[in-house]
Amino acid sequence: RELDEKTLERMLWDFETGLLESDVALPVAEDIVQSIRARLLGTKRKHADDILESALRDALGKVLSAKDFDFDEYIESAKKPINIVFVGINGTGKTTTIAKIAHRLKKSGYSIVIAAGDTHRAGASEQIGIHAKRLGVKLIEHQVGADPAAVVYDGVQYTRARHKDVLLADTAGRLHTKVGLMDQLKKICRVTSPDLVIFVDEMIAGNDAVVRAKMFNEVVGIDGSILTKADVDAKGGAAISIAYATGAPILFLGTGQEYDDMVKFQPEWLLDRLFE
Amino acid sequence: NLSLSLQNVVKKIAGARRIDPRTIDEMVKDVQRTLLQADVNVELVMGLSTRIRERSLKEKPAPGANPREHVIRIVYQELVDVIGKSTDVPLSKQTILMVGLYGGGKTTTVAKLARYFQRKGLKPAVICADSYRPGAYDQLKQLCEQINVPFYGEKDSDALTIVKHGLKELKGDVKIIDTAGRHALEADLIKEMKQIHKLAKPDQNLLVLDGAMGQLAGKHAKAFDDAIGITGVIITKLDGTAKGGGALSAISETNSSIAFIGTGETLDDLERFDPDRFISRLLG
Ligand SMILES: Nc1nc2c(ncn2[C@@H]2O[C@H](COP(=O)(O)OP(=O)(O)OP(=O)(O)O)[C@@H](O)[C@H]2O)c(=O)[nH]1
Ligand SMILES: Nc1nc2c(ncn2[C@@H]2O[C@H](COP(=O)(O)OP(=O)(O)OP(=O)(O)O)[C@@H](O)[C@H]2O)c(=O)[nH]1
Ligand SMILES: [Mg+2]
Ligand SMILES: [Mg+2]
Repeated sequence: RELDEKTLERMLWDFETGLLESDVALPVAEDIVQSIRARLLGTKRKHADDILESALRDALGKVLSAKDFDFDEYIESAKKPINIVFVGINGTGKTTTIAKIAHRLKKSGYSIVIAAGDTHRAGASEQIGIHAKRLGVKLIEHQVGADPAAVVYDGVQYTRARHKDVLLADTAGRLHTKVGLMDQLKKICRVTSPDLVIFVDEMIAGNDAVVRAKMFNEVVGIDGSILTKADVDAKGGAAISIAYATGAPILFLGTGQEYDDMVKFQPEWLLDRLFE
Repeated sequence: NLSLSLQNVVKKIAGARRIDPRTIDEMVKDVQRTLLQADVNVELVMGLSTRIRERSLKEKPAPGANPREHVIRIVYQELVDVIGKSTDVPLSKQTILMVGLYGGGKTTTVAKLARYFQRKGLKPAVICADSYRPGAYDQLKQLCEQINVPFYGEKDSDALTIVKHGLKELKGDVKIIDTAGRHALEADLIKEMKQIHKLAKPDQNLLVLDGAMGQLAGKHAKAFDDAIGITGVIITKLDGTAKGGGALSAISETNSSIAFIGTGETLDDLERFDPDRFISRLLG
């Protein structure tokens, strides 16, 4: 017999609650449910659960494998030197992620340069200096308080002049609501024309992930995201929220503090967790 | 100003007739969405919604109060029940241990807290017991130099040794210990935290929580509480768009309250927690 409206609404509500409890942002969860409601109307009750799961996998699958972009293939085929800038709000793991990416690319045989674009926070240059030293990677840095755009520009020039493959530019964490700091980020990107702007956010973030991903996307344009601290929050909801908000692919998940603690993002991993 | 208008609403309560259930349901659904978007725990929102709905139907609205004002007054009271008052922060000799997840703002908050006590006329002193994060020592040392606060650290020692030496060396009356980020699944780090707690015997164990923390805030707060007992919570980065709803679960799971909120990157950006303002911001 057909699914009556009351049963359908209850199913969709349980389903939405499940998404919310997995840390998917509210507007995103509502959107997903809305797209699925249309698929479920008029179906038979006994088929509803399967249709619900497959409709969700389709809806999310599209979001999560946005513009099938493979980071490793991109690095391999793109014209060198490649400039990549890492952006995001305070404390999400940008600096640590740059170290992990440098480690990964170096293992694959690429020559890497790091630009210390955080010229503002206490201990920032010491932190990235230690990573560069441990990785045996050249670090471009200026004095504390220097113009970050100048440091990254300097990094671009060095990478090109010395025929290095990839420049990884760090930037200071900044809240998306600070107009001056967002303008500074816009300037860094305008002056250095990065090939990739990577948004680094954390898996443990809730609804704010959508707000800030949207803002960064509007201000500098996001080509891909990396979600850190997936070892702390393995529910994965923030991945859905951010992919939804930016339309950009999720490249990697950070799964710890060590250089090897990073995995390529697989949509299936996330979908499986949602259905556990 | 929310509390003033609420006081007036409460004064006028006698004799109003009830508001219809459908309107109440719409209002409650509205409040539910607001709280969920503010990152309040789903289960907590559902429990609150049930109580808010029952009370909204059962209690008489103030004469002239529209449905929204009637429901909001009840929402406000229910939230105050969960949130309670701000943590008592005695201005006396004490040792404070700062703990929390990665990147939440512990190091910055330790320096902000030192500034707070300094301004109150006390002599703070800071210990860097983070032996893991590259540059942690330099970060905290530089912040302490900004405000002329005595700093103790050792670049190549383990956390326990640093704390032992630091507590002996430092002469300040308020000793604040910064620790490395950690979470429940890192058994070694949890063990280290318990050992630091046992050695330092802090008067306060403050949990630093990022204001944008999602649904796992309560679960993680509970893990810290189970390990060493949390006496107060500090919610950071509330100068952005995050509402800090995770804080509600954190305080209910740790049976504590919110002591301060972080509202910026500079050392002056630490405010005493104000329940009224927090709730107003939560309800948008
Ligand atoms: N558990 C875990 N911790 C992480 C991960 N990524 C980063 N961290 C930790 O998060 C904390 C902050 O990392 P940073 O690299 O300093 O973050 P950031 O974005 O550069 O911070 P700001 O420059 O201050 O904005 C550090 O303690 C890191 O070790 C991860 O994937 N898992
Ligand atoms: N806007 C804003 N930024 C903050 C606030 N508190 C801390 N930060 C920033 O958040 C980032 C992380 O702060 P830290 O103090 O390094 O965090 P932590 O908890 O010590 O990090 P780990 O030691 O790696 O776990 C830094 O960029 C700080 O400047 C706040 O209240 N508002
Ligand atoms: Mg950084
Ligand atoms: Mg720290």
